[in-house]
Amino acid sequence: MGWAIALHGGAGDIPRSLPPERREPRLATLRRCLDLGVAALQAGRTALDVVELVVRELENCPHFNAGRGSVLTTDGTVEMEASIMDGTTMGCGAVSGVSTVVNAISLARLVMDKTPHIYLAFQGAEAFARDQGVETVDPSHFITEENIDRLRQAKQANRVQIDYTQPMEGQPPKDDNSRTG
Amino acid sequence: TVGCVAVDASRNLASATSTGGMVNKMAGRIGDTPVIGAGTYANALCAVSATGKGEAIIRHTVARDVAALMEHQGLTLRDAAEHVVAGVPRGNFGLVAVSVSGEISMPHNTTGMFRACATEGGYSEVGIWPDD
Repeated sequence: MGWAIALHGGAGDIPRSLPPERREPRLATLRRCLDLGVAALQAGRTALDVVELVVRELENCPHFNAGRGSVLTTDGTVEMEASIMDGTTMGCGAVSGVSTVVNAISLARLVMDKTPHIYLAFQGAEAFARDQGVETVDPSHFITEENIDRLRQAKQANRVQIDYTQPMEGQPPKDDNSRTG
Repeated sequence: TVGCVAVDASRNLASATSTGGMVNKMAGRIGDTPVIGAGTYANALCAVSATGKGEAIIRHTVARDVAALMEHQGLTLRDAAEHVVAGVPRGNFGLVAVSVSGEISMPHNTTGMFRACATEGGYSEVGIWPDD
């Protein structure tokens, strides 16, 4: 059947009333990233290169929860995570707790390609990023006004929210799992 | 959370996932994305990337489970992916997956999931809700 590609930009309680100005930029980015991946596959790039390429583009879009546009911790900080896996070799790499790396997915690829390890986190991942010379920026680069507002709403409702889930007013019941994830 | 899975013309499979996590998460919280086999997995049969509530995805090892159902029970990618999604409480997550034969599956048990796919055979889809 030849090549195939699929991508996602997050799941959650996405209301059908989502206004066009919030829906269309995301759909346009999905189409653009899909076209990018298709072109790369048609050009003979490997699946591993293609998934990294596409996820980098999605990370660079502030409308999605990764890279620029990442949601905020309770402290108002960004802690990004990424992983990549090659099905042919079973090679894999992952990072978490990065706050300055522009494309966490490429840092995960470097963990896979350049270290004997699978997973680096927090200070170790940041130090590795600098050793490898990957692009880094001030953490404020990743923070959007929309996500500052989402954090404020989530704190008011005392909730932890997955992508696109609308904040609920008031205290959740004590047995509500979503309060702790 | 964003992610991409692909199989190339040489039948190599790969998966990649990236995320900022959850709004208002505790500092230091680790989600499913970097835990290989939870939200991201690829082998010689399929590649999977998941999105949603990380703790649920970790508990159910969803990405590896899709591959295991194909490997050990002989399920198709679609059947394996739908079986795994059905086994997790509603509202928790979705996934995208491709098989080595170029089959695609994008099930979710949330209201919606931003998703897109294409095959060499000319099929293409971009959608949010189940009936898109």
